Parts: sequence; structure tokens; C-alpha cells
Amino acid sequence: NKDFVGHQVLRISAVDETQVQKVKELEDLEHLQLDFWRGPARPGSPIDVRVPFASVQAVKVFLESVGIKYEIMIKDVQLLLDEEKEQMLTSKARSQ
Amino acid sequence: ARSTDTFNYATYHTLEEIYGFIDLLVAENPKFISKIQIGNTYEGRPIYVLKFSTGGNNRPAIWIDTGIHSREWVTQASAVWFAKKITEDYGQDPAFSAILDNMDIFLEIVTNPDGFAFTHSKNRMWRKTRSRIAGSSCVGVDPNRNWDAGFGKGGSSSNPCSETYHGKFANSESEVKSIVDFVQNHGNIKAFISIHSYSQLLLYPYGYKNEAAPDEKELDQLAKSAVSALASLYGTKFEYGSIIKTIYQASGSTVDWTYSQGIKYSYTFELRDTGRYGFLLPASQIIPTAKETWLALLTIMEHTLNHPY
Repeated sequence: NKDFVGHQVLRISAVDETQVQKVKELEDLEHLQLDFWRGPARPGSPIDVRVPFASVQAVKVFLESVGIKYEIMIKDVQLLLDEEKEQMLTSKARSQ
Repeated sequence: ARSTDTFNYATYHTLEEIYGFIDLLVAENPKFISKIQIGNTYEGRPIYVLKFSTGGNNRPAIWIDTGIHSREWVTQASAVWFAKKITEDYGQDPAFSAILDNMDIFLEIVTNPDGFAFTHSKNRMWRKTRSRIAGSSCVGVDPNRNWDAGFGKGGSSSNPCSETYHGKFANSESEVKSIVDFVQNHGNIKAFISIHSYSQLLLYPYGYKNEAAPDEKELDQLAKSAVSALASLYGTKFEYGSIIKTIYQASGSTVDWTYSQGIKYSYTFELRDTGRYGFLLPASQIIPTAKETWLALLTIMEHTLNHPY
């Protein structure tokens, strides 16, 4: 199974069309390997993006440099995946 | 599980467990439910649709599908709960029984089996199909950009490595073509509801163009009723509107195609997450999500029954 240790999901708040466009520019940078869970749509609509560990720093620096607000929605994706897997195994064991 | 009464609806299941549930449900309701194989996936897995019917021949029908984007696990899990709910409520709930006394329901629980199996085995975040693309090292097509409605226009990507890659041509994906063929052969589907997650939206055509759908007024009114029925249970707030106005341009999408086929009540749901889990919604929220969504589905189904066209 693909490993998501250190991957973070950022919730970005773009306040105007310029900021939405800036985030869209990020989408085109393939080397960042960004995975938009909620794509850049309209100002005020949350943008959720999974950022691989190797890109986290660069993305945060970029957002801060252009004054785009964000918060960390998921601090470590792998932790949630482990919890999900654990829950499935537990419920399977219980039903057996 | 030995029966669908002991099946655990409050946890996520693998493809094999869901297909096992389907067989159990059919075996327990042989006169009411049948399993139809509408095709095979790219990797050769069977694609199943459950048909709920109380008789008649080629009755007007309602189509519900989930999991076209494989990582949206709460949708397939909710559909498993819907399937059981249908068997429990028919004959008990008068309003719902009236629907099934006059219409059939088709429910496709795992619309992207290859992708779903891949989320369990290799990559939980996988969204697309698993088809191989000649000339590219990237895999998969976005099955919600592969339909023949505004195909290839703005709001989809021609890059095979993109999550919204539309594919080489419309209906290139067997997971899509199987539904296209089924819908066109059936010819009497009156409502088509494709369920995604997440972001709490109820959307109707169009996605690929700004023009208002001819039935926009009615679709908007019905969406408003459906989202208030949904919110009545736990207060979960949904926005509603056309795809392009509510989120962004999306071309080649399912409901733009079904609407172009004359299926007036064509809707896309985006279910929970109300918080900060996104696609990793905890299993504890499966049943609440399914229950609130069911109220919205009932609203759309009743309207469809009461407004024949």
C-alpha cells in the first residue's frame, strides 16, 4: 500500500479571484504532486489539497509569500489511514 | 456475514465483501431483487447493478450510482445501507411503497470496481479507473469526465497524469460505456442520481456550459426541497445549484450526459465531510450520512413518481 507518512492536507482560503488563480497555478506544477481533494472553484469556497511530505514546505512558503491563508486540515494522512485500517480490522474481528 | 441482518453497515468493506453482501441480499429477496451484470471493468472485474422491482415490464425507473470515484468510500458504504433500507421499507412505509409499486430502482454500488480494489490494496487515494494509456506512464481516466456531453471541453484535462483526465474519447472507459449502453437499452429511466463525496452539494446540469438547463427552475426547486429534507435529520447543510455555477466548469460529466438523454431529474450529490476528514471520513459517520442522504433521495424519487413525463 502506498505510504502517506508526512502528507498533509491544507485547507486554503482564497479570498478573491486573483488568489484562486494563484492556487490554480500550483495545480499545474506536476513536480509538487499535489492532489486537490476540493479544487479551486470560487473565492470563499474552501480549497483542500493533499501535499506530499517533500512539497509541504515549498507550498506553505509559496502561499505565505502571496498572502493566501491556509490551515492544516490533516496533519499526517497516514495516521488517519492507519486508524481507518485499524477500525476495519477490529470490526471484522468482532463480526467473526 | 451470514445474513444482511448481521452485516456490519457501520464499517468500510472491501469489494469482495460488498459483492458478497449483494449476493446475500438477492438470495434473501429472490422475487424482489435481481443482480444484473452490465459489463466488465478494464481489469476484467464484473460490474453489477441491483434491480429492485415489484413487477411490470420495463417500468419507469430511478437510477442511483455510487463510487464512480473510487476513494469516496462513504458513498459505496451508504449505498450498501440504501440497499438494505429498500428491502426493509417496502411494504412498511406507504410513501416509499408507492414509489416501488409503480417504478423500478437500479442501484450500482461499486461503479468503479478496479479503482475501488486499488484503494484497498495499493493506494487509498486513488480516484480514477485503472485503464492503461498508450504512450503514457500514467494510469486511469476520470470516469466523471469521460461522458459524451461537452467531452474534452474546459473543466477536464487532456493530460493522462491529471486527476481529471478525460480519456482518449468519450465512453473510452468500459465502466462508463456499460452504463451508457444500459441506460439507452432500458430507455425508460426518469431520474438519474450519481453520488460522490465530499463537500455537501446537490448539483444539476449543466457542468460544461453556462447556459441554464431548460428545466432549471424545477430542478432547482426540487434540489431545495431535497436538501432541506436532508438537513432535517442532523442539520447537515448542503448547497445546491448547477454544477458550473456552484463549483466550477466540469465537462464530460455523468449527469450532463443523462440529462442530454432526456432524463430530466439528473442530479449529482457530494456527501459529507462536515469537518476535517475529507475522503477519510470515519466509519462512525457512514450510517448518519446514509440516513440523511436517504431523505433527500426519497424527496427526488417521490417527485419523479408524482411528475411523470
